[in-house]
Amino acid sequence: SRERFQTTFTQIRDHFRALFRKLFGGGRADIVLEDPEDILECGIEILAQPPGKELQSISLMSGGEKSMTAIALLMSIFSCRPAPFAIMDEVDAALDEANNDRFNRIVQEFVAMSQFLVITHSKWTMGIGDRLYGITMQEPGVSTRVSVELTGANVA
Amino acid sequence: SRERFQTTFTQIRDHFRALFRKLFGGGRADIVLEDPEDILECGIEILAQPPGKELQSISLMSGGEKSMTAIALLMSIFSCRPAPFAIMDEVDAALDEANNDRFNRIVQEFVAMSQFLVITHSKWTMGIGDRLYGITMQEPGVSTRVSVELTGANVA
Amino acid sequence: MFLKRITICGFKSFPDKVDFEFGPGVTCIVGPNGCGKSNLVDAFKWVLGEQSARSLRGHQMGDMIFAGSATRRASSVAQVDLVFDNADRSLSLDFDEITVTRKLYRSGESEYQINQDVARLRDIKELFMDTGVGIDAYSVVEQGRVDGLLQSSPTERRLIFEEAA
Amino acid sequence: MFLKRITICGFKSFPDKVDFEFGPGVTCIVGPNGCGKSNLVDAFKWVLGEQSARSLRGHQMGDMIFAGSATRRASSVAQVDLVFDNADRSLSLDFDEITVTRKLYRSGESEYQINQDVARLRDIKELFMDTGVGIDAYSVVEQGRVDGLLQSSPTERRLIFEEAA
Ligand SMILES: Nc1ncnc2c1ncn2[C@@H]1O[C@H](COP(=O)(O)OP(=O)(O)OP(=O)(O)O)[C@@H](O)[C@H]1O
Ligand SMILES: Nc1ncnc2c1ncn2[C@@H]1O[C@H](COP(=O)(O)OP(=O)(O)OP(=O)(O)O)[C@@H](O)[C@H]1O
Ligand SMILES: [Mg+2]
Ligand SMILES: [Mg+2]
Repeated sequence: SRERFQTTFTQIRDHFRALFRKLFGGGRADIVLEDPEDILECGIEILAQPPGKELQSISLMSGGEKSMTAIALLMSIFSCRPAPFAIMDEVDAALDEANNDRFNRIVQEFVAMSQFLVITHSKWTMGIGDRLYGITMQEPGVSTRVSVELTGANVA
Repeated sequence: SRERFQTTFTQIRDHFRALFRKLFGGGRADIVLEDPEDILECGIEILAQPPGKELQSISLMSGGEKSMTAIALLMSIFSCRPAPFAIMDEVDAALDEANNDRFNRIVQEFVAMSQFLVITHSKWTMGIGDRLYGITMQEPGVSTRVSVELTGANVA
Repeated sequence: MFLKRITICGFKSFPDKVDFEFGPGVTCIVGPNGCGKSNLVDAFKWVLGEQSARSLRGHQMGDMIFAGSATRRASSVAQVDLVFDNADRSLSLDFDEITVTRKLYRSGESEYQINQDVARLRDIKELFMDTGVGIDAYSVVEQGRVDGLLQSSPTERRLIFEEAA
Repeated sequence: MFLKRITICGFKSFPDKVDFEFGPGVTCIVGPNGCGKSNLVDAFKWVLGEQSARSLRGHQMGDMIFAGSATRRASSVAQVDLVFDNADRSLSLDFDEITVTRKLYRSGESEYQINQDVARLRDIKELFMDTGVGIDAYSVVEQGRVDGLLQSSPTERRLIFEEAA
């Protein structure tokens, strides 16, 4: 229904505008209905302006900036309609340490509302796990589970 | 011309088969002409089998395995027709430490034939640089060059 | 409701039965390239009814069955079980614990189960309707797909918003 | 021949003139997200004649000119210079050093230069023909594009092989 979409859209938009500023330490972003007259059919545009930079097309953003913007939007949609369970497979791949930290903090804010499964190679991301499993292939081609000590030698 | 393509193709293929085994520590890979009757027009297929695993479609490979296979093929094409200058922007993003190491060693084998520009966030990759430049934005939105000390605090 | 564990047997690179217990908060999975982490994500999508082999990085569903290795013969069946705690009855079945199972045989035969009773895909979809559990575009972010929302066309993006609405 | 340096001024996030000296072997570039590393790659592609704004992550070529920032006004021209050592005369011009320049003005006017003489894109292409310098699919691997060769169709892949042949 028209109203339900409008309500959800506005909610997601408010979250996104706030979450972007949190993840970027400033700047601004928005999601816009391409045609407000045609709210039931029109597409959705994304605008994003990192702090201190000019507003330009999102295509010109860097790899890490795009990841952070996408994460902000994903988490905004998530907070409006929390799925009990969310999976993120190496979403931190393009992030530098500073951005990885901000990402970690945002995940921890959402932990109360959902369970998260986070796959990562990053030692910074590993630290936010409430539990940590390793997967290895002792026998080639055969996956098994191992427990991982963060302080020990078997952090892969 | 038919012969020239056949010669180049065979050269690249030999390099690829050897380089894959080097990068994966075993296994086997190949590039195949889809239609050997139609050598001037047909497409090229890639086969890859990491050590100890079954030969399956390359789509089933992991992110890191795909990167390593692609790097092997890229470097094989490169060694047949060395461009004086090659640029690699964060090609190590999906690699774990062990694979990043093998990648580093392969790059160093090619250093004699070409200049390389390597962009990376990985401290393992940084180590292979003959020189290291940092780019920062002291003033937001304005890129400047800085020199970087690998032992010092300004490794970004 | 919350997710208790996933059990994988014969699916992709897991010829032996392996389970992963989930608790509240964040569960982190680590390991070297190619060890099976993303295969775990595929298992989750698959047991919840994923119909597209391509979206699981395969060409046909048979690709989901363990194909063998240097030391193992191929499996004849792939099975994944997903176990939920349903004490709060947010899933509309009168059980404290609900297990969703999917099996696929080499022959091509496949079946779903809910608490060991044969079920159809439709029953699984109905069970999770409006709970947010599932394979919608925003609760599973596959490897390399994090900026999917930015790369989509405005219309594709809208579909994701509609799902959330 | 070998590459000596690239100088960037007014291009993308480089309003001030910045140069990078290259030597033999590996030059590594590091820095935080969004600082301008991939823009350096774009500058290299652009000065060698890249015609597609999309392949430089923009929508039109005007996107290549510094658009301003919180503390700076937009530039009116973008310029990139690429300097080669040509002592071995592998480039067919009788100079020890060859500089290729590309400029783009806000007005849309643009020009190429070879050692400060106005040149056409065709002259640049001819200069580098058969030297392997350029923006072919295998000597520049853009961010996120490393497994491009694996994702291409067999026919697209063939085009890259033909370029190498
Ligand atoms: N049906 C199958 N039978 C046996 N092995 C399979 C099957 N399907 C996939 N695999 C193997 O699983 C491996 C990929 O696993 P996965 O994608 O989970 O790796 P990963 O841990 O995510 O690695 P990365 O860190 O590189 O992303 C591949 O080596 C592939 O050969
Ligand atoms: N014409 C322009 N004027 C001003 N800034 C621009 C222009 N074009 C691009 N930028 C800015 O350049 C930045 C992107 O830089 P770049 O892609 O080089 O980052 P990067 O160092 O590669 O980062 P990452 O590590 O995340 O890949 C963006 O913030 C974008 O706003
Ligand atoms: Mg993976
Ligand atoms: Mg970049």
